[in-house]
Amino acid sequence: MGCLFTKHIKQIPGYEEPTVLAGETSFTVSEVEALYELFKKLSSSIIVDGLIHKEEFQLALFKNSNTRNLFADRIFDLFDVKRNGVIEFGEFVRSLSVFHPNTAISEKIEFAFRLYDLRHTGFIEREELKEMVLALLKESDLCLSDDVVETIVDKTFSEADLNGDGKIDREEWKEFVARNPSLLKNMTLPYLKDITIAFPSFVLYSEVEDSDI
Amino acid sequence: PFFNAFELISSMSSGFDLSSLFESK
Repeated sequence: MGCLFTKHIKQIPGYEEPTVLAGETSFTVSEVEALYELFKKLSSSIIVDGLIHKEEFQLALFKNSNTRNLFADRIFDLFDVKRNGVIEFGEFVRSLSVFHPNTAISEKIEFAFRLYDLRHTGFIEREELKEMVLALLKESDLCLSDDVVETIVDKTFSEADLNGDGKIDREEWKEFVARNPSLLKNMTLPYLKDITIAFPSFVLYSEVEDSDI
Repeated sequence: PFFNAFELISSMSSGFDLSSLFESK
């Protein structure tokens, strides 16, 4: 049964061996196999092709495949390392590993920086931050005057943009996060600590595979 | 009142809540 299962999953485009992924991430081999069960579910929710499309990602996050969200888009784009419009299994595991409790803080800081660097300039620019604040207000159905939004952005920049050049570079970001560690709160998913225990429904195949290898 | 913009974004946006991925199990 294990051999048949292994042959089947090797045909999935973008599939990578759990041992390889475990070697490069904070996950164990069994946890990568458990994640494969989750990946299969997500990647076949709309289009059964073994790849997570943006609509499937949105469906999983919002229970609605049409719900657009700037920050979900950014996370999808960062998971889609090859930038081909879909998330493959290896990309899924490597990216989720950033959110593992055991992953180095430096990786989380870098991922968050790239998340906020909307236009991939290597900086978080003032206009980008304002765009993100406005997107959040729209998502939350909150109404703040433009003056208040400007004040929030100005105040944040006055704390983060230490050299005053109108943009936040990586070093400034690191210092800002060090002074405001709660900014990384959403960069850790406690679920990932031991996914095989947290999600026992995924363990079946993992145990079969472990015993058959 | 002063709000840290990044604090607002990271704590409030549902787009960051990847725990929802696991609820689809």
